[in-house]
Amino acid sequence: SLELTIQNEYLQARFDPDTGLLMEVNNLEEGLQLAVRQAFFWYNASMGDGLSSQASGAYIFRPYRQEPMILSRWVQPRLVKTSLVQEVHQNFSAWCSQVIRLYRGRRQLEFEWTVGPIPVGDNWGKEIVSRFDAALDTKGLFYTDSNGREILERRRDYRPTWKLNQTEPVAGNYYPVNSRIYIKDSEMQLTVLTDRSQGGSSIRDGSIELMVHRRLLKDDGRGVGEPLQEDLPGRWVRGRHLLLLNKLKTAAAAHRLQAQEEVLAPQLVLASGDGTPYRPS
Amino acid sequence: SGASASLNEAMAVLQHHDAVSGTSKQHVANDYARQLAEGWGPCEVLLSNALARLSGSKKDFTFCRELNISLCPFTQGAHSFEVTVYNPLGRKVERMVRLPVSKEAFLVKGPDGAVVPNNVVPNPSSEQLELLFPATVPALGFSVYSVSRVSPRRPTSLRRRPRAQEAE
Repeated sequence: SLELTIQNEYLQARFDPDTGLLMEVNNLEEGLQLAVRQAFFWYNASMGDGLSSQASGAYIFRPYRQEPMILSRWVQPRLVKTSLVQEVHQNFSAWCSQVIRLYRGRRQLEFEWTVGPIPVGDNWGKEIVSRFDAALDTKGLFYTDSNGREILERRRDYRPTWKLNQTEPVAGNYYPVNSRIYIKDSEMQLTVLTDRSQGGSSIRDGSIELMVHRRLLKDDGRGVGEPLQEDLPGRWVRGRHLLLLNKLKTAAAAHRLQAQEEVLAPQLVLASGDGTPYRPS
Repeated sequence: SGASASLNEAMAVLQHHDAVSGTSKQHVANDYARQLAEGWGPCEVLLSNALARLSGSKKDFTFCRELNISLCPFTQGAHSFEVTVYNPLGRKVERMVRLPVSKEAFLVKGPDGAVVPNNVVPNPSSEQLELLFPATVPALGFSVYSVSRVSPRRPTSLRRRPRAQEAE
């Protein structure tokens, strides 16, 4: 029942003692406090229904129900605190776990998730998302990038150049995320940087979700000719999301500089020690 | 001799929309992976040659391709090793280096020979230990850190107490 907190000189993350899930992020440097919950959810992939025979597949994301199911309402957290890093380890299921990490001197909260192999023994294709729910009044707007260059404003159930008849409330609001997605209100901005291209959206005000893995049992009939299935026992993926909370006026500098460091990350080369002097000849 | 031509070619092939979006058939995805892996091999040699020339020392450079899943037989087995951190950005960066290891205590020294603080932390996903230390790398340059195993310090609670206290 002890409250879990990880903190460095710039950020503090607090965890719900009852569920073990993230519940609040504080930017100590800028004096910001935001209630943020984060958990993993899964969409049941459509195999086609009475409205349309369209199945979810490699090309098409089409959930059977518009509300995703939470993977676990609580986790048994494990806290690791050292001089260089503070971590909370969370185990959502046998095939989904996460480390939430705060390094000394860093201004972002790192989520390292490990997902898979997705079980499909129940004959349900599954599409797994990591969802951040924050107390922000975002008025139906969110922002995604285009190849890390131009940030585009996305408005739920809206297209800027034609009158949209929205028939897919979830999939119809998903957009490509190449390096970042963010939401904001009049005071602060919540940004999530990704380490790879993913699908993402803000289905409700204050919410950000990113699809991290999917395993499907039916071809979507758009050309690939195969379901997005995997050889037994299936694949697992590991990736990272970086969460930044900033005032509006500092947010762009923060996420742009950090995203550069992610996209052009330092490379490691190892060697066993002493070598011989190099001669160009 | 190293070469980047085959990786260039593989990357060019992978500009196809099927490779970018993941909508290829499985056997095509397998072939994309094969082309990337075969292209990366000669590139490792090229990078080794470049690092040898820049550092003035020819070494058996090792690349751990599975660091993302906390696997590196080299760092997990070696008693001491060097870590070259290359920064492709045009400004100085500070980065926390994470390397899978099998022991609990290390001495890390920076490019100037000064001791760098480090921790060994468990990675719950892979049930591995990971060595953690901060690295500072100049713009478009590299820093070399040396890592060596040391005997773990005895935790305070395990120290022998005076006999009289034990009897109590």
